[in-house]
Amino acid sequence: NSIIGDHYRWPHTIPYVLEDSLEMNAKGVILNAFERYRLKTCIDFKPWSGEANYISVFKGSGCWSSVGNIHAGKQELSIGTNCDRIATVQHEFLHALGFWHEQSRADRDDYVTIVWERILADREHNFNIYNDSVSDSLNVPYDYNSVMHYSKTAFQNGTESTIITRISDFEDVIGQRMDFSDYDLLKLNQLYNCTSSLSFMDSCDFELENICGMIQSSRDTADWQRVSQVLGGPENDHSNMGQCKDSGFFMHFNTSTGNEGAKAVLESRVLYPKRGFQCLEFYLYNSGSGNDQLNIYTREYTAGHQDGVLTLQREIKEIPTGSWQLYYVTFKVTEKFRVVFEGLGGPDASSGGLSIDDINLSETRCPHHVWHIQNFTQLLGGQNINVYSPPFYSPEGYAFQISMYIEALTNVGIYFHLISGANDDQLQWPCPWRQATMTLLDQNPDIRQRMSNQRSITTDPTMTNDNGSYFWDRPSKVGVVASFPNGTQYSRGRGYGTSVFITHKRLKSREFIKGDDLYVLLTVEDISHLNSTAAVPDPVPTSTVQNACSEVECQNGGICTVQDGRPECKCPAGEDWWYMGKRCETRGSTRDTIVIAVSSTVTVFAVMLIITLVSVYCTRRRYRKKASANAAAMNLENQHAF
Amino acid sequence: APEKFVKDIDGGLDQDIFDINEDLGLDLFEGDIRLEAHGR
Repeated sequence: NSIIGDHYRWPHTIPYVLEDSLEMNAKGVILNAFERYRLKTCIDFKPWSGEANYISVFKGSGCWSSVGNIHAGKQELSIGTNCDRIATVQHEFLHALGFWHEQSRADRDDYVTIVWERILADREHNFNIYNDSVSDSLNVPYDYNSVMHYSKTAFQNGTESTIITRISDFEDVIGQRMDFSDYDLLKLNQLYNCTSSLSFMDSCDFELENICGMIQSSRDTADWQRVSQVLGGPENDHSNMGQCKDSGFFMHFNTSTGNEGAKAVLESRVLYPKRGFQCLEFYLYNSGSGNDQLNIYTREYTAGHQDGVLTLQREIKEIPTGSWQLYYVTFKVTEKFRVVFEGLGGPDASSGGLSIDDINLSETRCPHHVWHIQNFTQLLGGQNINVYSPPFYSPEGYAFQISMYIEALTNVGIYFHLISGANDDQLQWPCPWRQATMTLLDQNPDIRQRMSNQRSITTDPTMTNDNGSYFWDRPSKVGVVASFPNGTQYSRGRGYGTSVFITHKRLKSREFIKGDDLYVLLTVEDISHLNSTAAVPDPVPTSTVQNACSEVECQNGGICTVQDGRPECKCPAGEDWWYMGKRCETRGSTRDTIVIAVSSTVTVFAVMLIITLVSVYCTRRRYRKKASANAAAMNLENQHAF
Repeated sequence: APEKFVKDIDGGLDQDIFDINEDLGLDLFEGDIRLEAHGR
């Protein structure tokens, strides 16, 4: 449901500024939202460096945006208090990219009924329909699942729904704020003529016989087989879980043949990296022995290495048997490469082997940890229950734990707790500016079609409890004593999160629970570098850059950058105005230029006219003199002639 | 028994964009659009 007019479009890479006014958590969430655009669309974002138009994301009152590129130079988009949810940011940026709300489409009355008497007084105008002279639904069907759709309770004056979907199954679907829907992406990619995305590389569920162009290696003793079930397990693949007849394939390496040292190698097609870092995700099922092993390599085709350079990225051993397990492997590859899966049969007897399915590869950051909850459905059994994750460590060594608070009927909450850990004596307390991102994984086989539910919180070291103690101080100081299942005692800090992470209904939708397994992906990253000046969200690379610019004060919103080691001011400019000068101290505009041009033309014209007049006058005077001289000469001659 | 040794950033409310803006007294176009001359 897009705004009509090419002039409302942005370039594929949108310049932005994260203003200092933004909350720290909001800054991190906005950068995470950009990663979702980079994975699923061809829209990218870059720090503003003087382009005519850019989006200034600031902490205004509420969450709002303009629709489309309005060529204002600095186009504001507000992410205020409580707007720091990733889907809210995606929603507001979709407005900026040129999209209206879904239920304002010209054809909406075919799909929803507006209950006008239940709408807040004077808010009825928020439910207007706009005909196709103003907005274009791009030939895409009405989308109840759009991240741009109002919820059923929008602008309600009581407790009754203001929007009733004509297909009742969608009543609790509208208003989702998890991620882009498939149709959201279809429209956006169509509007911006997207042919590829920045960070997606490959997704394979082995449903097609060509197995995504993967190849069997000849340097092994066995092949991986494309099968739909294995006697010793699994009974079905991970993609469809046996739901669909005559489909549901995966790759299997049979280790029950008993040949010790049996090896089967499967290589991906050649892949071409752009960003230099990758995340491999796949599901693995072990029905062989506990010693069967899977090694992950990359084969990088660097100069002078015809066959590529094989690098062992991860050895996966002691693979749990009897269920599909989710694995992540991080790469840092810069040249074209293949991913290599090497299955190794262990020495012990096996009645099955190794199986892999639902591979996804993207140039994104892998989650730091995975909380795998098995037999999840029984936890939804109808009573309030708290579930705690195992302990994890952040990259710098902060120990933490996640708790999930499952209410009997309505919502599921999720909270981040710092806990006592082995490194506490070496760490900084209160814990400063760590952003914890908790993602409930939608286990769709294709990473591009997932609508994972994500929330982030950030540890503000200045935050205090009611008793004045620091919220993020050492858990052994401000926490409570708790015990792990094995009886070991530890201190658990207060939880920080939300009691309304997801509703039961949404949790049971899509593929959040699959094979009775649920996954929460966890990342805890240091975002203290975002505490710097507005326009530079990435850490400043070297101190010289900082020194060079720190002595320079660019005026009128200019940004200091370093060119060839010298600080330079990038001056802001709009459609018909700009700043110039060493420090952007001088303002220029097309109007001034026109005035100058016209006045100089007039001046030149006047000067030319004067010169012309003077030269005509002189010429005429000279000829007059000459003429009179000639006449005199003639007289004289005549006098003598006769 | 589920302990509530937690701090809820949403205060237990699942507020959508429009609820947040309404509570702030913003009467933006369709709840969260700052309208330019779009012909709407």
